[in-house]
Amino acid sequence: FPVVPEEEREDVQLAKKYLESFYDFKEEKSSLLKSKGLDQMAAKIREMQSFFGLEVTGQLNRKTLDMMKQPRCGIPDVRSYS
Amino acid sequence: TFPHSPRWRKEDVTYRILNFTPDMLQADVEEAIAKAFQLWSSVTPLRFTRVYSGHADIMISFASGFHGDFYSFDGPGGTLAHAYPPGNDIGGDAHFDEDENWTKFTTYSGYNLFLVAAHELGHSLGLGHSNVFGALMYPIYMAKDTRDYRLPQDDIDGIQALYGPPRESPALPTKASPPQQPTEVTPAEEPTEVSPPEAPTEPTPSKAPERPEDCDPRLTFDAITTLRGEILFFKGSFVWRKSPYFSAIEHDTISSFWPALAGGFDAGYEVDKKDRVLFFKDGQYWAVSGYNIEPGFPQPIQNLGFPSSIRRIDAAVHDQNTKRTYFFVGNKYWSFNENTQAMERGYPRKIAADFQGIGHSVDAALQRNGHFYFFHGPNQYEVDIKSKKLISKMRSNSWFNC
Repeated sequence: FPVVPEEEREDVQLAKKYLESFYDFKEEKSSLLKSKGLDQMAAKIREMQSFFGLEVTGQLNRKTLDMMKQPRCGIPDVRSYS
Repeated sequence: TFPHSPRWRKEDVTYRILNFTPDMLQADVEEAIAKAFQLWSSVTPLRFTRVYSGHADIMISFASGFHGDFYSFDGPGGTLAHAYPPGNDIGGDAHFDEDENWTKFTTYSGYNLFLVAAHELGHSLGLGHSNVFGALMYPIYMAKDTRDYRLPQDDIDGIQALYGPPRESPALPTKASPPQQPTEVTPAEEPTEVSPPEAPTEPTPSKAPERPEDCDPRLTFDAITTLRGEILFFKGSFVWRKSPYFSAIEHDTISSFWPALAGGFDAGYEVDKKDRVLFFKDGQYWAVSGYNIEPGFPQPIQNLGFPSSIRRIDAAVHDQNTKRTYFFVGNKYWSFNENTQAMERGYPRKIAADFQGIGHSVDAALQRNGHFYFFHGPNQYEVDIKSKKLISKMRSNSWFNC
């Protein structure tokens, strides 16, 4: 079924937080660079999908979101704590 | 690994448990963490010693939400724990989210502390995440049966790339004498021991070590103890069990009795009046009663009165008549009074000075029917307990009806 808008917004927030925590994603705050931020986020989603052996689409599909909701270690997957 | 591959530049690493989760018995937390360390020490030269005060290399704590570093925890689920790569101060420390439900079981109602601690301690030793599904260092928690848990190959390759393989290779028949002991000059009549080949420097492919044949004439043992009338012979992770009730020798693994001690022992002895067996590995010892490890263990062997220069012992044997326990280290031995729980004055003494005919180190020791049996390489020496005179010399595996 299509994802209802509210749930979709929550999933995007969850994904942003996940990618910031574990894939060194930095969200673009300025609206001018919004499109750049979306490209960056898609690139980080691809990096995460590749790490977990998921289909690399750059899109927040169900499998990718399910993987982001799994209990896990707090260490980043792609770089250490500074 | 982490960028620049930080690692501990020493083999003796200390840890301290700063606090405990109310979800589990303190003894179960201690056992889970000791078992997690054992997993890594069994495939590297690293030795882990628990300290109870001051600073340790790896400080372990439970906390929730913001807890003083830049990575706050997030309530139940999500992030379970995190740990820092080797380094000063916070380096090496491991933090567990108290908002999770911690358990020693592998049910789905909580997170198994041993599994999560083993993963986090991998980070404390310098490992990053693995994307090999099923590897211990895979970032996502997966409940597994922990009774006979073995480190997956990917994790062994990773940790051995940082620290190399363990000092002695379990498959070799002789027990490497402790490096800090003076080399023993074996008396002329002793067969010259074939010194084990140099351990390979590149990571050892982790083939599961095979149990030596019962009647292999070169068979040697790491430790031997009695236990409730039976005799247990230890080598690596293997146990030979000789029972007065059955003629056949039973073959087991240590993990089938004490999963937390699966890595093997240097020594063991029974104080039968207390139904208690003490096992020694490197600088620590555990007390067990049957299958149960007593709470508060492991403890440093210095708690028994050994000087800090002693990092491990070779063998131990208890004489229930005199209530004395003899500890053997290199060519010397100590006498411990089980009544006063203290080392006796005037020790250590030379083994050769008191035990006629035992002119070398002792790998393992056993007392039975009024005799001591001292094991050295593939031979054992039967000694009368009272006179301390040598009675006979036999093959180490003469107990196996060969």
